[in-house]
Amino acid sequence: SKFQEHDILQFLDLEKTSSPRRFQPVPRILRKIFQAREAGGASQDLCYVKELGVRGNLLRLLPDQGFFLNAQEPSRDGSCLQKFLYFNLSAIKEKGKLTMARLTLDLGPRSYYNLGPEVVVVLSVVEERGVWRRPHPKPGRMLALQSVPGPQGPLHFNLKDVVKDRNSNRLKSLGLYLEILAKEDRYSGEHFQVENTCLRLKRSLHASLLVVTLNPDHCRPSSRKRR
Amino acid sequence: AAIPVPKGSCKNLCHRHQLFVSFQDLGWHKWVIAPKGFMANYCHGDCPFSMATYLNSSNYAFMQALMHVVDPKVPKAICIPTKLSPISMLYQDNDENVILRHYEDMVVDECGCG
Repeated sequence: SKFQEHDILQFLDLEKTSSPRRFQPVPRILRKIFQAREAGGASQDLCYVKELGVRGNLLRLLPDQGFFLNAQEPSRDGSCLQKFLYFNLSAIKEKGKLTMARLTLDLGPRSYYNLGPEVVVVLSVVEERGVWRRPHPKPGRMLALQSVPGPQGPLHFNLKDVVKDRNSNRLKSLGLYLEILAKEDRYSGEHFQVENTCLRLKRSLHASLLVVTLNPDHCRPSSRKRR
Repeated sequence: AAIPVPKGSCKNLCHRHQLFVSFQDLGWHKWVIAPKGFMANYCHGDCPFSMATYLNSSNYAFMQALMHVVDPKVPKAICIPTKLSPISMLYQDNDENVILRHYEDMVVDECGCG
């Protein structure tokens, strides 16, 4: 109580204290990096995130705040699910240099069973504004089209240019259109239940955006050598 | 000539003082996930000329102390951090983002005369 909370917040380059409405689980990647730093001691270069291979002193994991688009059963043409992904970029200040923006689509835990049919993941940018008021945002520029045999585990997409572009245009959010198509392969001899796979993907799909920035003011090597 | 080492308690000599800032005390424990707080150690104590060659001193501290002996108007050598280490903070902001932030040179590990 003796010192001003405001001073120490400013000292830590934080604008204000937080009062989160909901507690988020600590993402595994951040917990792993934090524990490695705690264990590593002072000798390591902590402005380099060796787990990700990029420079950075501030890592933010942004949760997806979007919604599924088609609530009906998977359609006949194999369209498994369509989801609008929405990330609030307002926390990312221009001060830092963006060194990484990685979208992770976690398709569910790995297992040796019910691999399911091969799927195609299509990721596009939603350009339009005010998308919240529209029931079905339209996909714009395609960012990625990836075929995934046996959809399980995490998929990573490099969105650094997209996020940098949003930042430079002072756009404080990023909307993405995600579509997953299931391909039933009649020749493999295995009969995949497309519907089951789609339902499983819908249930377990989890999207997040990891943004890494580097603030050069906070990363100076100490110059004094002891006598 | 050999300089006699002063008798008396070395408590007044330059050394590191430990201070732990608890996030619980600050009321920040609801949004700071880890650590529980950080060490806000500080350096304090005398840097007498006779000890300058012992107290983890730099060259110029020795000269500073020497000049102070010759001319008391010259300020004494002072007790400063000589080794610092970083801290990392894992916390949640108001937008439900989970953030890992690193701060360089935050914790005083060693003090010396400078």
